[in-house]
Amino acid sequence: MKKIEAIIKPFKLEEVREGLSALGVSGLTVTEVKGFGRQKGHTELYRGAEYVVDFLPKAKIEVVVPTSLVEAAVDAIVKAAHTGKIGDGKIFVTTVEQVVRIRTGETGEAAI
Amino acid sequence: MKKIEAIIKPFKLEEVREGLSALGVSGLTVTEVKGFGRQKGHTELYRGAEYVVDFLPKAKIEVVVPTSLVEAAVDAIVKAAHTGKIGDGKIFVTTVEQVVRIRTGETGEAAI
Amino acid sequence: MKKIEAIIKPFKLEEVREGLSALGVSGLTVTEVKGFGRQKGHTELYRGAEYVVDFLPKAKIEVVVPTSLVEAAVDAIVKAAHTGKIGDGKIFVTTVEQVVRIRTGETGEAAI
Amino acid sequence: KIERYDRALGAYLGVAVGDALGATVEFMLPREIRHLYGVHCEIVGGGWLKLKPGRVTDDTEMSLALGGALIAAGGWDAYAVADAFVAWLKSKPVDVGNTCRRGIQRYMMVRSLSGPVSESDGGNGALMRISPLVLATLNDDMAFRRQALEQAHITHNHPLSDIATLVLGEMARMLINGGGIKECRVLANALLTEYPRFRFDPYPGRASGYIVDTVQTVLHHFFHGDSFESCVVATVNCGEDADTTGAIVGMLAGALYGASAIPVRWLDKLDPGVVTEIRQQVDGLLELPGSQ
Ligand SMILES: Nc1ncnc2c1ncn2[C@@H]1O[C@H](COP(=O)(O)OP(=O)(O)O)[C@@H](O)[C@H]1O
Ligand SMILES: Nc1ncnc2c1ncn2[C@@H]1O[C@H](COP(=O)(O)OP(=O)(O)O)[C@@H](O)[C@H]1O
Ligand SMILES: Nc1ncnc2c1ncn2[C@@H]1O[C@H](COP(=O)(O)OP(=O)(O)O)[C@@H](O)[C@H]1O
Ligand SMILES: [Mg+2]
Ligand SMILES: [Mg+2]
Repeated sequence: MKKIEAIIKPFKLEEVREGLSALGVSGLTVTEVKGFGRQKGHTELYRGAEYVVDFLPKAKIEVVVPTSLVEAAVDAIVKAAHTGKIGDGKIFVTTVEQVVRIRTGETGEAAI
Repeated sequence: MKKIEAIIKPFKLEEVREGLSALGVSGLTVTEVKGFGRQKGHTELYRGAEYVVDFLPKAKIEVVVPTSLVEAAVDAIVKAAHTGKIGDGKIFVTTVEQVVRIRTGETGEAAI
Repeated sequence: MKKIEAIIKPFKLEEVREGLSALGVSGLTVTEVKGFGRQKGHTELYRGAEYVVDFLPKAKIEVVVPTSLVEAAVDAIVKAAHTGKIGDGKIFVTTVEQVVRIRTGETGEAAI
Repeated sequence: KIERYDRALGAYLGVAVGDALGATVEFMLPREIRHLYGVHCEIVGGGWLKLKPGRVTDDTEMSLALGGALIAAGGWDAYAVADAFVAWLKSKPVDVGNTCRRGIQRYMMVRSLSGPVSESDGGNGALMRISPLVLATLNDDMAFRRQALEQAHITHNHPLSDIATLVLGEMARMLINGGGIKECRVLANALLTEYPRFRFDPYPGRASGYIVDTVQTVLHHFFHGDSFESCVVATVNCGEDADTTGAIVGMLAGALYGASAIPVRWLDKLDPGVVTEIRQQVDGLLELPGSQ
């Protein structure tokens, strides 16, 4: 089992979910995060004065899938989240040793 | 050392914390997240019109423990977070290679 | 490639970012979290009455770096985030198997 | 012949009625159902899926996917069935069982028609969708046995799921072909002799998605009821996996009592699109070689 963490532009969340559900992946967890990267922040006006906000809001998607599905899931995320402009985001893949479904006590691949 | 990530129903946070502190685990980190899974979202009324919010608020607990404690900690979380109704949540276990306590510079199991 | 997760006091975020960018690490992701640890909560005044909030706001920084850079990055974070008072935070290091830059499709170390 | 058609239609409509009625109380406990509804006996939708009244769930939808594939292929084609399940999964269904999802995903990734035998595949998802295959093989025992297991293994590979799918499918075939409740009892007793864990008298009281709990709930209320309505109502008021136990008892009760015995007030509430598709599929399935 692998955990895929994708940090994407927030407006792409729906498209990424669609891409994953076409693979039958429906369970995922989303966190609102702030990104600092090559894509610089922007300038905001606050009480008339200009100041630079150097982070950008991003959405972090965490989805645990069977290892056999990782490649297809990563491809689906890249396709859905891509705009070609700086700041599109990153995908990190790590190994998950155990998964438990709290409702039923099921473990391993049966739990996702 | 292992990291346990538990995505649970928010109202269960207190019980899970108690279950863990009964094992002597007092440090943990909590994040507010949104969950998409078999448990569907809910319908909200906004300015008189009904619309479907398809995610549900969840709490993500991250706790790093010595490997010898993982099983007991996972059991404690399952016991505390279980309601039997869909959406109870998931637990993911991954390996942590190094831990550092920033205050003292301690590393490894001494740091948790 | 390794992922470094650092849970720090929120007011230390700027210093930690500067410490990391001195090493040439410019990309990172930040999440607002709540910490429960040795550092107990604090007492807040709310509408004149005192009550105990048993968690503390923390910032979680996630930064993926080439393995060769891990030690230097951890040192930089410890140096920047350290105050010597309880609650300074923790650093967790885990292995990342794959990284993808969504904008270009680059993978591995080229993607971070 | 009329009677056989009425029983065949009864079995398939029975699945949809049991599904739509049971969905309201799925995952609830009997005492919660008593508290909210007294005796739950009307198709009102709602439930954890917040359904419109008459809406069916994965139980009926997977049956329609299987039935559609049988008719389109003019008989059995395992890949066509698996492809139909994939198309259904991609259509964002209102609910998908975890074991069904895993199996369909496996097929999508590696195109294998069966996973390894697995302890975690002991759910009722393979049995719940068997009715179109029953109608397609009313005159062909061997074909039913082989195809029932092939369709099951696309998502569930577990010995108890296998035996339950075969035996309850056999019972439905026999009832539609004019056998009575006595012959049914003989088949049930043969199952209990070989697999005592399916014993359902006295009723153990569990109605979960575990195939043993499901079969006990279904057979207990099927043999103790005396009408389509009494079998289905008693079953869904056990709660837990109520839409699926309701669908399966609906298949057996429909096969025994016929479509004409299904309460009109329930048929009127059922999703009209689903009723039309079921009627069309019954015609198509009965014309397949296995039922001639
Ligand atoms: N090394 C890193 N570790 C963790 N998160 C990163 C890292 N680099 C970038 N990110 C995240 O990815 C987002 C996009 O990265 P950015 O560098 O702006 O664009 P691009 O990948 O298109 O060059 C950032 O806002 C940040 O959230
Ligand atoms: N594959 C997954 N990867 C990451 N998080 C998941 C996954 N599946 C479910 N979750 C999380 O777990 C929560 C509960 O899952 P859900 O499917 O609703 O219930 P259950 O586990 O009881 O069937 C979801 O809201 C989501 O936050
Ligand atoms: N075992 C743990 N797992 C995950 N997070 C932890 C753990 N222990 C502490 N933390 C996080 O680190 C923060 C600081 O820890 P704390 O115990 O208060 O201070 P110190 O490390 O200085 O003794 C906590 O607020 C919490 O967010
Ligand atoms: Mg269902
Ligand atoms: Mg069900």
